[in-house]
Amino acid sequence: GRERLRQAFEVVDKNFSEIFTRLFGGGTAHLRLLEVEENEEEEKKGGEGESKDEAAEAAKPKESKDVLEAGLEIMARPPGKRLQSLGLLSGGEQTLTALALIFAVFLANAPPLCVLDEADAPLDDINVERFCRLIRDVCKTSGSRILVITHHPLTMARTDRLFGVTMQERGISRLVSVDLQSDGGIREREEQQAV
Amino acid sequence: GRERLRQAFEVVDKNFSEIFTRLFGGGTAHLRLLEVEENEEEEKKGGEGESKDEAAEAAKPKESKDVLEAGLEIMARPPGKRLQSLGLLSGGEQTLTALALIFAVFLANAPPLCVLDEADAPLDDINVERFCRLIRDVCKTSGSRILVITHHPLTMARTDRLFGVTMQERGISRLVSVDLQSDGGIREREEQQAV
Amino acid sequence: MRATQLRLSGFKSFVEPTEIPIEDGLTGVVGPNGCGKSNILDALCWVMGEASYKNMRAKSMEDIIFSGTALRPAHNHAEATLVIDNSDHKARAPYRDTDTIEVTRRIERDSGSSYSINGRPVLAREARVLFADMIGGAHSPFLVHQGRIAQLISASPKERRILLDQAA
Amino acid sequence: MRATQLRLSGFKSFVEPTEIPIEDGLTGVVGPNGCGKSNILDALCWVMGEASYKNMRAKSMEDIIFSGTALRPAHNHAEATLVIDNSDHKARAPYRDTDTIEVTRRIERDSGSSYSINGRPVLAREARVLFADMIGGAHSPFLVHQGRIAQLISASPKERRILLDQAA
Ligand SMILES: Nc1ncnc2c1ncn2[C@@H]1O[C@H](COP(=O)(O)OP(=O)(O)OP(=O)(O)O)[C@@H](O)[C@H]1O
Ligand SMILES: Nc1ncnc2c1ncn2[C@@H]1O[C@H](COP(=O)(O)OP(=O)(O)OP(=O)(O)O)[C@@H](O)[C@H]1O
Ligand SMILES: [Mg+2]
Ligand SMILES: [Mg+2]
Repeated sequence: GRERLRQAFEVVDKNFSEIFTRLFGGGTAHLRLLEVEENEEEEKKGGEGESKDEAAEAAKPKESKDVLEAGLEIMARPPGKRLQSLGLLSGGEQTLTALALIFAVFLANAPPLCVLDEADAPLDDINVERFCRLIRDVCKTSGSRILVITHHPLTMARTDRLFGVTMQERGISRLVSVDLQSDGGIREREEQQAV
Repeated sequence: GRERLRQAFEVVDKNFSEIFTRLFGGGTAHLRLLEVEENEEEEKKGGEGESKDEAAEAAKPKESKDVLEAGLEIMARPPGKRLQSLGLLSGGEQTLTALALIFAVFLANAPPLCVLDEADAPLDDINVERFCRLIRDVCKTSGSRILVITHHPLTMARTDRLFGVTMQERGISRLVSVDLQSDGGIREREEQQAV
Repeated sequence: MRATQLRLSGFKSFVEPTEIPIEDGLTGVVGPNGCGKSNILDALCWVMGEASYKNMRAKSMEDIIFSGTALRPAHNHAEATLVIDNSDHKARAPYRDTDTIEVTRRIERDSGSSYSINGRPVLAREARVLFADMIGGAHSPFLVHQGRIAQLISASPKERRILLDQAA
Repeated sequence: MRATQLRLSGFKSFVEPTEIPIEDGLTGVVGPNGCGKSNILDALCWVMGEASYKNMRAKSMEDIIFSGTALRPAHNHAEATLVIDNSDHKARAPYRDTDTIEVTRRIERDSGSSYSINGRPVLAREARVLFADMIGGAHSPFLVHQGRIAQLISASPKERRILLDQAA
């Protein structure tokens, strides 16, 4: 159990730092396994990044005595900024950091299905493009299946296929196949039932 | 105190129902003042809309004995749907309902300033347009000042002026004046400081 | 293992029997506010054994049964089936050698939920365990609900640990 | 009463003295993720007397003082000023006849916050009361934070009552 978990941690930490740097176009991020009781302490003091001396802090992660009991700490530093507590990151920055962590685990052990419900809502256009490039690449390398629920035309344009949900009869949901028009609008295909 | 509150309730309830119908393009909504202990009861049973017989329920609101102690119940029914508990409404429907309530109060007593931070994020394009038309009208009738923080090009196009926040120097925020280009992009005006 | 199809009937706004194909690569789901997109994710979590009505955005588990519209009466039951392609034989015993696994959950007003796998009635536990292996179950970090993407950031270090278990 | 300008210095990512004009009608605030838009709303709530660091998305109130970048050192104090046009003389006594009211909040590391109105030091209470009349104070329903628009819907009936008080 312990050995497997430690190996999983190494893989996820490496993936996380690579995906974070890719999504933010720079910066650094990594994970730490911390003693649980130490965690409570850290949280109170503001843990995840209070320290100004980032390099030294990161160099000696307080490895937990028992991996099986440890909690997962996130250290994230957008490009050009100081290491700060995660709560000070903006809405979009927190979303990108969470996506980096989810897909760090995804690449370590691809699930048979993944659904993201409007995960692109807080992102600006540049970050929506980066998000889309990431999930397309993840799909290709792992052969997995990802459903993205979205209102964003940039995301719609990056999918392999689109399903529309309509309520032509008020209050009743039906699935229809849709095509993206060149102007970004959506048009229903003739046949009413999804292919 | 009691008389003023009752009058305020009548005005806000009327505004709420009008703005809701306008934002949803139909449907009905209204407010109720409920006894607090009754509220706790309703919440447990599922209150806000459990009843199938909507018209009768709405007709006899259980007016609270003491207005000053009462809680505010929301009954909201999108067009063509049954009255259901607010939790079953979608993300976008909840946002529109909340906006209808905020602006129902706004029109009763306009504040000197209002700030909406990405309130349009969960909305589809049709509802963003309705949202924008509402806040423009509210601004005009009340002479009030509204700041909208947004990533949505449709919202940007509906404002009277745009301010950009940039981090040309990483980690340092500065304000610049921006103009919306015809293609939806944003371009900084020459002078660096906001006018 | 791959999920290949989700079938709904009487589940929230999907009153008519609906087949939702799940295919390789990236599938976009689009539609106006309130049309039923998030209800699809609710149905996925529900068929995988979700026990709490709060995670169904409901005030009771029966709220997921179609409750009628201005023109149609309410229904008395709801059903969801997730079809799984197990041709790589990774499912745990006794399903290792079964090529296709269909897990169905059904709820009737006033009498609760029941599960079946390939038509055979099973306990909720059996269906949940099957999904826990596959995708981490109804609370999988890969099923990200609307408005909750940044929840991982505000979660405690202990809560985030579940992610590592998923990777191991 | 009308708010006319917000001045920041050393507040979160606004390290340089910045003047943000507040004008009639609808003003859009735009910019990439993480550039500092929501920090402006934080500054508004802070100058109006916000007492909880949690509502500042911080772990302690000192987190709102500029903490440095890769190239600049941290500061030791932060300041925000909200300028109010009271030419309609609606402010409560003793400000009724003052045409322009400038409320300033300042914080120094290790020594807490202080308030002043038109340069005269005042208690936090005096600043808060002034804003409670104007806009409902730092927790006004008209200051809608990111991701919290639908909070009114999940709030309890009792919590929503504050709205009515605002209308009265
Ligand atoms: N038991 C039920 N019976 C009938 N309709 C239901 C039931 N439960 C929920 N609904 C309906 O489903 C709708 C919400 O659907 P959903 O949350 O999936 O919308 P959505 O497509 O995700 O919208 P958005 O883009 O706003 O997030 C509500 O309008 C609600 O009336
Ligand atoms: N005390 C501080 N000193 C320096 N920078 C700070 C401080 N507090 C917060 N920040 C920075 O402010 C940034 C967040 O700003 P803000 O939340 O306003 O972004 P935003 O423009 O709203 O972005 P989004 O569009 O993603 O919501 C963070 O990157 C953080 O590093
Ligand atoms: Mg939704
Ligand atoms: Mg923001």
